[in-house]
Amino acid sequence: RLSEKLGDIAHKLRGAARVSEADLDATLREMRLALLEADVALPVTRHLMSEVRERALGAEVAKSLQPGQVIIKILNDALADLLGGQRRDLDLSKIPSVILLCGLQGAGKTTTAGKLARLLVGQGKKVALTSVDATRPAAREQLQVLAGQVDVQYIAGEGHSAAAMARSAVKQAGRDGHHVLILDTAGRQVVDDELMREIREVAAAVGATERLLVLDAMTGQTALQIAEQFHSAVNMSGCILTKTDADVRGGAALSVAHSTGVPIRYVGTGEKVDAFELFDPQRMAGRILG
Amino acid sequence: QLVPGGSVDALSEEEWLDIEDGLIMADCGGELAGELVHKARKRRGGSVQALKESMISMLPEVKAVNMPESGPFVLLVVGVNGTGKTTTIGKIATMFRQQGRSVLVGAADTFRAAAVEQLAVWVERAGAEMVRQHEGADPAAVAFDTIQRGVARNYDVVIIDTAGRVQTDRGLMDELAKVRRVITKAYPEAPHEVWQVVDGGTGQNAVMQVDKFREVAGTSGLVVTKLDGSGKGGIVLQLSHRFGLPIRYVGVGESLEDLMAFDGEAFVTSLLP
Ligand SMILES: Nc1nc2c(ncn2[C@@H]2O[C@H](COP(=O)(O)OP(=O)(O)OP(=O)(O)O)[C@@H](O)[C@H]2O)c(=O)[nH]1
Ligand SMILES: Nc1nc2c(ncn2[C@@H]2O[C@H](COP(=O)(O)OP(=O)(O)OP(=O)(O)O)[C@@H](O)[C@H]2O)c(=O)[nH]1
Ligand SMILES: [Mg+2]
Ligand SMILES: [Mg+2]
Repeated sequence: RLSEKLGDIAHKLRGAARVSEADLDATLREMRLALLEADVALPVTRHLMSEVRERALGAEVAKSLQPGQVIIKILNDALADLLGGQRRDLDLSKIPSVILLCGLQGAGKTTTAGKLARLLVGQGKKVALTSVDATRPAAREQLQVLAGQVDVQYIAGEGHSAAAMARSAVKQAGRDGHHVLILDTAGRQVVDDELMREIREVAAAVGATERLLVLDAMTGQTALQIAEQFHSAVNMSGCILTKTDADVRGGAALSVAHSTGVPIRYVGTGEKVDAFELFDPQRMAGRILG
Repeated sequence: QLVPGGSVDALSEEEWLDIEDGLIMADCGGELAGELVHKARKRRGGSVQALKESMISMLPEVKAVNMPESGPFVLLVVGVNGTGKTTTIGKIATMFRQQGRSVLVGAADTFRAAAVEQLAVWVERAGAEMVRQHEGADPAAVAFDTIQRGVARNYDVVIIDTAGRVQTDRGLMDELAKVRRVITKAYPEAPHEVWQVVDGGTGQNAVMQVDKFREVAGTSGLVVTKLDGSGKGGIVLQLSHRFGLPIRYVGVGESLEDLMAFDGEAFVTSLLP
């Protein structure tokens, strides 16, 4: 684990008059492997290592009796800064405000739609759920069951395309006086041009105030490409990381933050509709460091 | 360029680093990528071919699926949430139906919203039949019921779908162990195969997933899904290296025909320039 490995290096460096560049590079090599092991994308890992190196060559390490500890702290701070972003509430200023959920197949969008609905109802909002997933068997039924569980209205959009269904659902939500409409979409791969075109059309059709990427926390190196492509398609306003209860290190979170600058808003911590928390950057940084 | 050991490198330093980067970005793992490239370079005439051969040799030898001489072939499908179990079962059922075999599927995911409804659509499309119980029923009871019926009515194939679960959930892992035990209770030589479905875009967490599931369910093979996406599935190399489980099939899309046998050579080629 990184903290143990760095602990060893810190121990070796204790009381050294100064940290040589060789010692520092040895430390950075260990850090690099640990970050890759935590599924931080390679380009992001490189960026973090050069940043840590730069700060570590500064005065604070040279003066310290515990240079190893200082280097670890520099990395921890770099991670927390990257993940920190501006913490703001969801933009629910329109009536109805549409929250668009998008992401890969099986990421947890439909379940997250239910969780988000429950959270917002708890904040006193009048919420409706709708799905434009016409591909996956029983996708809309799944969301209808969840709507029942969290006691919100399910709106069945009508139309021959996902965009048309979405538009009709937004109109209906407006007529029924909802504050928020959560829009669940079909899972898609970023290399599927036709489906990426579809999500662009859906986003353009509904003018969503929040466009959230739902990403599985155990995603590997491709989290970078996934975040970039969805950002380019829908101009993401945030990300929700799911299945963090799988004891994942969660390096995918760094890839999202680094490539899009978009904040991670919530994390899914289980299968039930109440397994949903506000994202905590410090805690995530700690997990990635192991 | 000379490398320690005295052999002459066929590729430049930069070319080797690019190859290593490629392996890392394909989710092979930082340490494994470094070791593979290092070993390939040390071999006489370090070349991409040497690397390719060492990667192919890491893949487990393909043993035949444990098909029984008589009675139903029983397959248990397990894995983490959302990896593609239910869809994969639709594809496997279709494959067996196309071979003229009768297929019975047990809907042992009794928890998730519309799980049984989703499976029912796939079973119908595959031309197979399904056993289900009421929502919230004990998954082990559904599995038992399905096996019994499969044996009594001479089905050729019985497939049990289970709920997704994370390997860190003690209660759900115990439940899975119980499902497996009960299957054996219903039919002693079953399950003949236990396949874990792994999402092809997963990172290094897949190692812990396979480790824990194998401990609890006795995994005998893997299916890697969503390889039609941006994920190259390099995690397969890591899993082969550590567990030696055969990769039976790969999923390459959301339709019934999107199932292919795993081709080790093609897979390794896709990870290299
Ligand atoms: N353990 C755990 N499971 C989760 C979490 N979020 C979702 N799931 C599960 O992940 C699986 C997939 O969730 P879905 O909501 O169907 O995913 P989806 O993105 O809508 O899938 P598609 O519509 O097929 O793209 C289900 O079994 C969910 O119960 C989470 O935070 N933790
Ligand atoms: N692109 C692609 N999508 C796939 C593949 N296999 C499954 N999917 C999709 O992944 C999503 C999840 O599939 P499911 O079959 O519901 O996964 P599961 O493991 O049964 O999920 P839970 O039962 O909720 O744990 C669905 O949208 C499937 O269509 C594949 O090979 N490629
Ligand atoms: Mg869905
Ligand atoms: Mg399923």
